Amino acid sequence: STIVLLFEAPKDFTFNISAGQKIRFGEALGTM
Amino acid sequence: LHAASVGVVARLRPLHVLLATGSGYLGYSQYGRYKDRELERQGIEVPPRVAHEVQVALYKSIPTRLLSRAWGRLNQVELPTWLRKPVYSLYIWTFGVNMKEAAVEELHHYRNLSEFFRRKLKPQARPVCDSHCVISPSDGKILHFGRVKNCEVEQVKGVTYSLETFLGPHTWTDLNIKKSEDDTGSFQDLLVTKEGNELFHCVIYLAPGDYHCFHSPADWRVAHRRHFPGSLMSVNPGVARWIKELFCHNERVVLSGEWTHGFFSLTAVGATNVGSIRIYFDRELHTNSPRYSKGSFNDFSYISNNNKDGVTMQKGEHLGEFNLG
Repeated sequence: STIVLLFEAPKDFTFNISAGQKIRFGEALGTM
Repeated sequence: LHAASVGVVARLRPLHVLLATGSGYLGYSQYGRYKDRELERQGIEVPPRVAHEVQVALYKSIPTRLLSRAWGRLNQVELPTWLRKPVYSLYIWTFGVNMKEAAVEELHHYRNLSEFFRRKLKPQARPVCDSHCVISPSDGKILHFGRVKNCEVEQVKGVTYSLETFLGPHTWTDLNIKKSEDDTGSFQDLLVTKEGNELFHCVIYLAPGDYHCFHSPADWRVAHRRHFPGSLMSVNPGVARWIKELFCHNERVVLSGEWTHGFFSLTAVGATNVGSIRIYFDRELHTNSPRYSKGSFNDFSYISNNNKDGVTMQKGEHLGEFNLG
C-alpha cells in the first residue's frame, strides 16, 4: 500500500527527507 | 517404442519452447540490467525501464481483485490459539515487524492475521513533531517527493503519472467549479488557490511489516472523498519503477480539502494483499467490492448544510487504515 500527499504550499516550502529513506509516522516531512 | 518416444517428444515440445523462450527473456533482461549498471558506473544517467503496454495489460488481466478478496477472507478465519504464535512469528520474522512497539505484544491476543495486521502502536511509540507543519502520515519508505511540474507527478524518479488522471476531474467544490469555468490554465494551476504558491507531492510506500494505520499529516479540513475502484497490482518499489501510471491504475481513495496554505490532499492507494482502505470518519466508504466498473469513481462530500467546514483533522490524528484483502 502507498500514501500519496499532494498539497499547495508557499514556494519556500522544503522537504527534509531523501528518496529511499525509511520514515515513521509523526516525523517531519518538510517545513517553510 | 518408436511410437512411445514420439509421444514423449510431442509432450515435451511445448515445455522446451517455454523453457527456451523463458530463459531467453531472462537472459535478455539480465543483459539489459548489466548494461544499465555499466552505464551508471560510468556516471551516465539511465532512464528506468518501464513496462510495455502489452506487459501492463497482461498484468492487469490477472484477477488481482478476486485474489485480494480471497486473501482477505482467508485471513479473517480465526486461528486456533496453538497456531497463532507460529503463524505470526513467521510473519514477524519474514517482514521484520517490531512487536515491541505494538500496543499488544502478546501474539495470542490476535484472533487472525487481519487483526494482527491492524495492530495499534503504544501511545509513546511515535511522537508527533510539533515544530514542522507537515509530518509523515504513516510508517514507510519515501519513494519520491518534490514539486509537481507540467501536471505530471513522479511515483519514482523518472516514472511519472498524470495529475489529472490520478485525482480525476476538478469538480469537488463549488468554488473550484466557478474557478475552472473562468480559468483556462492547466489542471495544476486550478489546484493552486493562492498567488505565489506551488504544488508539492510525497509518496510513501508501506511494506508488509510496517504499521498500516495512517494519520493526518497536517492540520486541515477534509471536504471531499473520491473513491476510484481499480486494479490491485503490487505497489512495491520495483513495480512502481516498472509500471508507469501504476497509482492511476490501482484502487485508491482521494481525500481532498484545505489547509492554511490552500489545497491539501491525501490519497491511500491499495495493493494486491492490502486491497481495502478504511477511513474512520467515513462509514459510507466500501473499497475492494466485487462491483467494479473500469474508469469510474464515486464522489462523497463531507460538507453539508449542518457542517459547512467538512471534517476537521488535527496533525497526527487517527485517519484510517489499510486492511488485508
